[in-house]
Amino acid sequence: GLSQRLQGIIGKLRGRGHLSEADIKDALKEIKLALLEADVNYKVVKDFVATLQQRCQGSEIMNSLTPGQQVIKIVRDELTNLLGKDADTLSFSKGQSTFMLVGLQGSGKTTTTVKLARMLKTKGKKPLVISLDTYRPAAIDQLAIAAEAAGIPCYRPPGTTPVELAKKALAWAEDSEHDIVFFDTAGRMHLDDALMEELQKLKELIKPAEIILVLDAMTGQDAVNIAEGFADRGLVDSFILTKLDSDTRGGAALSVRAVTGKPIKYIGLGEKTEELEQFHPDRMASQILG
Amino acid sequence: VFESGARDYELLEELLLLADVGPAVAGEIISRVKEKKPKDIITALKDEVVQILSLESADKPVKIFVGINGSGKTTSLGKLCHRYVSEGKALFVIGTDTFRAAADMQLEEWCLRTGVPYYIGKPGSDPAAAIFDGLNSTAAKNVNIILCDTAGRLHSNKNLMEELNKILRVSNKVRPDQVEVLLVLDAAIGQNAMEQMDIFQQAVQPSGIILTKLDGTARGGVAIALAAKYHIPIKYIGVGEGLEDLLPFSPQDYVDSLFP
Ligand SMILES: Nc1nc2c(ncn2[C@@H]2O[C@H](COP(=O)(O)OP(=O)(O)OP(=O)(O)O)[C@@H](O)[C@H]2O)c(=O)[nH]1
Ligand SMILES: Nc1nc2c(ncn2[C@@H]2O[C@H](COP(=O)(O)OP(=O)(O)OP(=O)(O)O)[C@@H](O)[C@H]2O)c(=O)[nH]1
Ligand SMILES: [Mg+2]
Ligand SMILES: [Mg+2]
Repeated sequence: GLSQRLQGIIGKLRGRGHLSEADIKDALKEIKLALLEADVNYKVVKDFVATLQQRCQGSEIMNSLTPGQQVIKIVRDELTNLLGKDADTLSFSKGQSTFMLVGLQGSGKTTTTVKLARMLKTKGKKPLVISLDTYRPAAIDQLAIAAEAAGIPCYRPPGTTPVELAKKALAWAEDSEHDIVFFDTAGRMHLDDALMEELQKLKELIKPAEIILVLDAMTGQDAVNIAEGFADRGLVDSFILTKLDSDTRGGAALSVRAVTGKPIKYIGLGEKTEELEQFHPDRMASQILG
Repeated sequence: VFESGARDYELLEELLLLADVGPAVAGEIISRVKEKKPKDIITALKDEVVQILSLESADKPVKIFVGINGSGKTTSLGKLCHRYVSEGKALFVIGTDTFRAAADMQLEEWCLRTGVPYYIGKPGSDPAAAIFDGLNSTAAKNVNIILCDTAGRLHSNKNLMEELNKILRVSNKVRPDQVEVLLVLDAAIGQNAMEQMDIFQQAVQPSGIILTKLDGTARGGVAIALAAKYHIPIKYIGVGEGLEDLLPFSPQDYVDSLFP
């Protein structure tokens, strides 16, 4: 991984006991390459490397007896800081909290909706899940079947449009015993104005405590466009990264965090409903560095 | 004059990177173009990429759709049904995703929409048995084309990759020399697609790629790296969620959209 590569470059300079400008430059080049290979967005990489350059001019590096290890430590620390703080949970409001899961087609929203509900059920909450996806064939069935298998109540309101379903569902849920309501929405492109406006309309109606953008962890350079596309319309408060059980480096995590400042709260580690875990910035940093 | 050239190359390499071509392949493409010392850098770059993407491959009657979870396999199969039906072909569909919730219902709806007969394995049943039964059914005889859906899976899951290999072996037994595998790839995917292809190549030797979700901002540039390394052609592209949103791949059109 990057650690070995940096050890390799900087290790060669052991005899010197200090680093030159050129050595720092070589190390930064290697870091830039590693981050690009890890799918961190090109512009985010540039900014990150510029920050590193500042820190690498300091005496901690220039006078260090183990400059290679120092550089790696700085990279890891900066990356971890950027990725946000540990153990951030969902923001609950008093009484009944509603949440919306949004994102691109196939990112894992429906699966994650049930995962979140199951997780909260084990913590003593009474979650309800509702699908607003009137577009994808059998989408509503998918949520209902997955929820039933996990012992999670799923309400299927009557109606043919997402707004219609949301209105009916809110009215029904209001009188129910559920303290948490998750709304699963249809996948959409941030480029699709009509569908993005529909999402804004749903937000005004539902007034969610939090809108969670569900993103495939294998996403490449486009992660920044997706995050900005949703953030610019006020349609993301936090992220969940799915399919991290793949061996992907997951640079999209750094990209979306750097560009929106919103926290990554959970990660999906498989198709089963228990395969959802807390996001840990230090672990993600190690994964990105490879 | 050389000054502006260097800046051009830098900008073009940046464009390739932003399209997910990846640093190694982007660098290689730019060096090859530089060596030619072209007058028109952009055209030379486009030609270089078109060359990489211009690949032929087999067209077998039994097509198995494979790929990562959520990449667009089921939807692409449905769209391809629509295309073949409108070309007057006789089709049959086999569903082997017996794992995911409502996978059977989703595929069934596409078959009903496009008027194609089908055999879909029951939830919980063995996928290899489903393809065996489907291929041996009476309805599968006397058709031009058989499209087979499989469950999404990660290349990092050994058991699921072995399951896929078994599905292919069973298909080859029932229909020797008539089977090809299509890898369905999401255009937004990053460099992990290289690892994916490495594993999928070993397990089922895909002969073509369907690149989906090109109607977003993603450009699917990793497919260029895949073409360069594995010489696997992109056969179709997905540009939306509707029946008509599947187009035959044209290297020139694709390259023109990369460098507008
Ligand atoms: N391996 C793995 N698969 C996942 C994970 N999360 C979701 N999936 C799978 O990814 C595929 C897509 O998941 P869905 O929940 O249908 O995605 P979606 O965002 O609701 O899709 P649309 O509604 O069509 O936009 C399914 O095959 C899921 O089982 C994960 O963390 N790991
Ligand atoms: N915008 C857009 N969406 C697409 C395209 N192709 C597929 N989709 C959508 O992507 C989502 C996932 O598609 P599926 O066909 O269920 O993907 P899959 O690979 O079969 O998923 P699994 O079986 O769960 O692994 C659905 O919401 C599709 O409508 C495309 O070309 N453009
Ligand atoms: Mg869904
Ligand atoms: Mg499918």
